[in-house]
This record gives sequence, structure tokens and C-alpha cells, in this order.
Amino acid sequence: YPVDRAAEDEDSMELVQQYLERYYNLAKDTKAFVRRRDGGPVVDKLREMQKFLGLEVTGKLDSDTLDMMHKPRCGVPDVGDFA
Amino acid sequence: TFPGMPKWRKTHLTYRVMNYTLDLPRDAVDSAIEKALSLWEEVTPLTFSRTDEGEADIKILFAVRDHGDFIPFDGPGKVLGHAYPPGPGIYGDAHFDDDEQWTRDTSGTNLFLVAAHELGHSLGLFHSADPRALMYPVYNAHTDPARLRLSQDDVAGIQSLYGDCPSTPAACDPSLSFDAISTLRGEILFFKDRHFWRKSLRTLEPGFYLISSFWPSLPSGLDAAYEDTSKDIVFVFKGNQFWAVKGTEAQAGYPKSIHTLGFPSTVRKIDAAIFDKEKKKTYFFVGDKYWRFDERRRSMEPGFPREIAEDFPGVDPKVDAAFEAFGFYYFFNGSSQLEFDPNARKVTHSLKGNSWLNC
Repeated sequence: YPVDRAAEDEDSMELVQQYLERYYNLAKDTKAFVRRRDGGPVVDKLREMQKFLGLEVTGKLDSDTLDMMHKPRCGVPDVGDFA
Repeated sequence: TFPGMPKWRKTHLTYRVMNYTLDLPRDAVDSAIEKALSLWEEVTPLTFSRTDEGEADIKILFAVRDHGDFIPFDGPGKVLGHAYPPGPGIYGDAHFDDDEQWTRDTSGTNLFLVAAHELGHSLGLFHSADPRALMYPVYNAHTDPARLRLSQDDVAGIQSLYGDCPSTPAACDPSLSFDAISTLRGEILFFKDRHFWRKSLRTLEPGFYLISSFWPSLPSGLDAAYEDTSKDIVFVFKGNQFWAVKGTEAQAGYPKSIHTLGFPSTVRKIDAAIFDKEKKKTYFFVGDKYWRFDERRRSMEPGFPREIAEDFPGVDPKVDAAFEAFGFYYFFNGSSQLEFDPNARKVTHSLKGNSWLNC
């Protein structure tokens, strides 16, 4: 059972990384993402996303935030450029 | 807006539907795109025309996965579409992920809702953090497409790029006339075409809004309106129908036919209406005649219609709009206004129609 949980966690991490890279300009530096997912740019970007989308700003990957990332949406980013 | 505020440097734009999803008949796609564009057309000087060949400012495309712009779609769900800010070539274009199930209603992904959002990008709007805005990035499956209107945030955004719609009436235009006037919880609403001025006695400058941004289901170009203060309801008339709203809530069971109020079938529309708080009676003005409705009994009083000139000396037919305030009846005809004292049964002032609008 824990193995599933780990796999699920890994999936979430990949979703979060892609979401923050695609819509909130998180630098595309995967290693940094893994090592520093509880602090630094990831927390900042999560905060930015939570603030923009009207969620409670926790900087944490709570269930509301994860639910929001699964919702269908527009592919244009929320911050930064789109060209 | 996008970084650098890109916008179209012209007001007439062309669009072309490059290909069609197989989820919907072609005319359903065309109508969804046309309706989506008309949302933006309503509040800006922009106009759109469709072309079926060659280049267009806005090219609309249905595609899956990799589709030539290095930003591949991702299969069903998640990204529904994307669009580019104004500019040449791919700029201004709107792409829709054809791995979605596009539908006219909300059983799948509603094409009109997504197109209205993406075309906002094509015109230069970026995402909005206002969850009520059409330009909020996340698809809201609970939105009723029939009631979709631009929010104030969307209107402010697009008008910051292109200005207001030229046909918007100006409050201090000396020739301004009104379609209908009503009170609403102590404020006075002056309706004109698709907009209304909202006059609060606490502020000098009236607010100016789209009717649809408060009441999406109400038509524009109203004929008459009045507030039954005892019920906290505003009744709004257009043609042979009338609606009821309580605050911003449209009441169920409307529109109803004006003939349910007791008008003869020969009456096709109402010119103006006044609700008298003291008597709990409503005066309906039609041409050179008027009726009186007993709001308690919810029925038209016998002995009507009567001549307006007979009981409201000095008030010329036809009345465009009317309302009651401070115990006086205010009658509007063209760009002029008469203040009438119902107790003394005489006109006490003759004013400019827009005297309430701080002109």
C-alpha cells in the first residue's frame, strides 16, 4: 500500500512541477525542484498560484491546491509571457 | 493585459475557422465563435467579419497534441485551448484541443464558454485573478452558457485596450432621452439601450453599467420599469412581456405577458410606469392614455384607461419614462422632464432630462 502512495506522490510532484513551470514561470530545473520542494522557489510559486486562483495561501501542496491543478483550464500561463 | 500590452491597431478584425471539430455540426461551431466575439463587440469599438479563405487576423483551429506551435495539447481534460496575443501570423490565433468533447451544452466542454475566453486572449487580455471573470483561467463547468456575460473586470480590461463602444450614450448629451426609469432600494436607475445609470443620493457621480452585468436575463432597450417598494421587486417591461427582479436576482416564472395584468389585447407595449408608495397603486402610461393597477389586489382598476391630459394636466403624451420620488411624479419625454405634484395635480418644474446625472 505505501508503494502506491509513493507512486501517487511522485505523480503529484510531476503534476505540480509541470503546472508551476507552465503557468507560473517556475524555472525548468528539475533537480532543484526535487531537492527543494519544501522551500525556496517552489513554495513561492505555490503561494503565487494559490493567491492568483483565489485559494488559501499556504505555500503547501494541500488538497484544494491539488484539486485546482487537476481542473480543466486555458493553456495560456497566468504569469509571464506566452509566445 | 499581456506584458507590453499588445493590442490590435485597428477596430475591424477578420477571423477564419481553419478547420472543424467532428464533435459538433459546422454551424454550431460557427455560431459559438460568432456569439463569443459578440460579447467583446458589445463593449468595444471592435467589429468582426468572417473570412473563409486566405489570411485572417484571428485564425481558429482545432488540433490535438503537437500541432506546430511547440506548445502541444495534452489529450482529454487539463488544457482545453490556448490563444496568442494580438499580432501578425500565429499571433491572435486561438487553438482548441480536439481531444476534448466539445458540446453546445455543458454535458462536455462548452465551446462557446472556452471560445469567449480564448478570444479574449486574441484581443489582448491576459488571465484575471477574479474568479467571476470570463478571463479567469480555470474552466467552470457550472456556468450557464445562456447567462454568460462579461464581468466588470473583463469590461474594464478590454476597454483599457480599445475604449468604450461608440454607441454608448453620454450622460450629459443634451439630447439624451431614457428608455425607462425606476427606483431600487433608495437609488434611481436610468435605463438607456444596453446600459443604465445608477444614481445614489449619497454620491454625486452616477455609476454606469451594462444591464447584462447585473441582470444577464434581462433584455436591453427597455420600455418601462417600476419598483414595488412594498415587495422589494422591480418590474421591467419590454414589448408585451415583463420581468421581475429582486436586487440582482431575476425572479422565476418570468417573463410574463403584460396581458396577465389586465391590459386589453390591443396594448402591445407600455411606455412608462410609476408606482405610488402611499396608494400602493401603479400607473401605466400607454400613448395618450393611462391605466391604474391595484398592487394589493393585483388587478387593474375599473374605469380605465383614462386620458393622461385629463388627470395629469401639463403632461404631454407620449411619456418615455417616469418614476416617483419625494412625493412627486417625474415624467420624461425626449430630453425634457416635468416634475408633477399629484396632490396639487399640476406641473411644478420643467427640467432637462439628465438633471439627475450631475450634468
